[in-house]
Amino acid sequence: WSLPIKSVFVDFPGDIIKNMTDIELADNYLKKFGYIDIQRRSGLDSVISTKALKKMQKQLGLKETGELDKTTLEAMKQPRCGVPDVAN
Amino acid sequence: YATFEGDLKWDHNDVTYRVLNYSPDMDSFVIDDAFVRAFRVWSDVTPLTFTRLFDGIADIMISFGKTDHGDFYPFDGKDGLLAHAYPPGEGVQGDAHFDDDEFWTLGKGPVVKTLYGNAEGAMCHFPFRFQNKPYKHCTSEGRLDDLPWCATTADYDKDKKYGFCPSELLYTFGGNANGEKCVFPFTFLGMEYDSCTSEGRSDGFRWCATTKSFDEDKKYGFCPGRDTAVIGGNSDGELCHFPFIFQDKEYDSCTSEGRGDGKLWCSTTANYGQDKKWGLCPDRGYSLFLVAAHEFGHALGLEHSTIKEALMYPMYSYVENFSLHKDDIEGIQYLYGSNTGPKLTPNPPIYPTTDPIVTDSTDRPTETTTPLPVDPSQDACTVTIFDSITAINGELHFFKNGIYWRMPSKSNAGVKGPHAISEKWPQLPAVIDTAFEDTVTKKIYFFSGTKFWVYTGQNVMGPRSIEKLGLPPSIQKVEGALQRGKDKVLLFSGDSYWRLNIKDQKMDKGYPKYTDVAFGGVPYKAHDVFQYKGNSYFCQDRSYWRMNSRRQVDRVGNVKNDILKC
Repeated sequence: WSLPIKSVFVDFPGDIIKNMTDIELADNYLKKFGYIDIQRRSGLDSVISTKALKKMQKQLGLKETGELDKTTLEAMKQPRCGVPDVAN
Repeated sequence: YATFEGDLKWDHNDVTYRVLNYSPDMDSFVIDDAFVRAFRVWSDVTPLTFTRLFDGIADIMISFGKTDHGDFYPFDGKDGLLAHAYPPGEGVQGDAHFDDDEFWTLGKGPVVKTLYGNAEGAMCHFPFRFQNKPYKHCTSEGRLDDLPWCATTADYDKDKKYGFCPSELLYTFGGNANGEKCVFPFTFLGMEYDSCTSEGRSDGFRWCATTKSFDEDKKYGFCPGRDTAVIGGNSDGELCHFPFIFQDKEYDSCTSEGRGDGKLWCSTTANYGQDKKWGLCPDRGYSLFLVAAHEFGHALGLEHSTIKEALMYPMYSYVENFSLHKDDIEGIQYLYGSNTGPKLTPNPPIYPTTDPIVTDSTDRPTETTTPLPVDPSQDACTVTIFDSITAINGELHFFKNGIYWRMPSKSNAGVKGPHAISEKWPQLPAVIDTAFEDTVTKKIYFFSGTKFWVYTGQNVMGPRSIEKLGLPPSIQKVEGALQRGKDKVLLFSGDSYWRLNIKDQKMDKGYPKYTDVAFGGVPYKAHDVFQYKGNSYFCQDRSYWRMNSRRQVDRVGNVKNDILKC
């Protein structure tokens, strides 16, 4: 019987894209592209705002679920332009 | 579509741009061409025109950078953020930055322009066959000097067409060494280096010394990217080491093992575990043309669109046959209006006369010369030195004492002629010292002695004195011309050159300059200078020196043998 292959993930030195949690990734994305107004935001929100997610989903033509679903996460990982989508 | 708050836009339609540096991923000629095409996307549908500047401050300053590159918006390594640009305005506004941790291509894998060899600088053809083995990248197989090469057709064994691939063993770019190749090993701050390095630089670009000691000579250049070089990681620009060992297993090709993101990587030393040196493997890359066209949209005043098929949609996707989406057209025309007429009229009716003969400035009627009979057996190959050579309508023209031959751009079509100069351009004298075609208006300027003529289709202006253009009376003839950008042309005479603003018909200040200072490596008194297929040619006697867009002499040859194929 063959054993299932177990992949071992390695932290490559100098790899700029850190292994972030989905929440961290989404938070970072929404801030960077203007969906969360970082100047008005108070403290550290651990929960991603539904409003910001819906705004992002609308801008990118995704289904407006307001949730951090698989499609939204995939979209956040796609190569893109660095100019914010929402003026901030 | 969306525009920036306050509808930010340029207050002039003649927008300028300047390319500050290049990516090592592609030849500078290919990069320049991608930018020209990207600007054309927008100029085709608006009254905007784009002119390239080679110095000074342009509206749109274009640069490649990595991570922290001088503004407050750092890039993030390979993939993720590709580029950004600022809306129109002063300073950094209007500028476009491209992440050089990306692999820049035309969207379908490595774009490798060859040098030397026998393929006239053609692109590599991947895959190609050599000794019945397929190659997907440049190789040094079959060579003792380790120089990477490729075939420019699918089958080297059959066609024998090849060229050398970019390599630091052949040349460098930028820096201060005039494109000289690297010298290995070289010394830098007392340490010896056997390969290109990014040590000593904060921008991560790989460089080398072009003499044995950088410490002593301070001569350096940047290393061109090899198509097999890794991207990012901690060994950017180095080559994969095959085989390499990773977690006790040997790998002969790139692998995604050990990564959660599925990206292919390789070790750049024999053992990853020991050295921890790695990088991501080249992929299809991102189309510089598509990304640049998007960024230039921002630089002109467009924000991101919500339409997936639009160019201004924020995410990258490769499109084979690109055409601008209706949404983008509406957006840019909202800012600048539509293109009301052709900007490049082939024969603009600037001289409204029914008589093809116009008079010169002294109101002397010019004479029409009777076409001289041409001996059809006259062979261009029997001419020792031509009066002048120039490209008109993409075809090389060889002038000699009242007749000319032309060579269609497909050089295998052979030389056509001879033709009588007086048949096509009746006002011209027999001897033409130099000529050039204004690429914008398609007017053709002819120089003979101290006079010049301008042909617009069949209409002619001249002869006029070259002094009218601002050349000094001491100049007896103009011996060469190179167009620079949209409305400048360099005129050569003796050991100097002047820069003419074609639009204003005035010489720019700060000239003449010595030819050998600005164009290192060419004869300082060329008797003919012309431009053809992006290269500048300097002729002396029967030879020519070809200078590429990086101002490197990449070929010295014989006019008759190499150009005319006699």
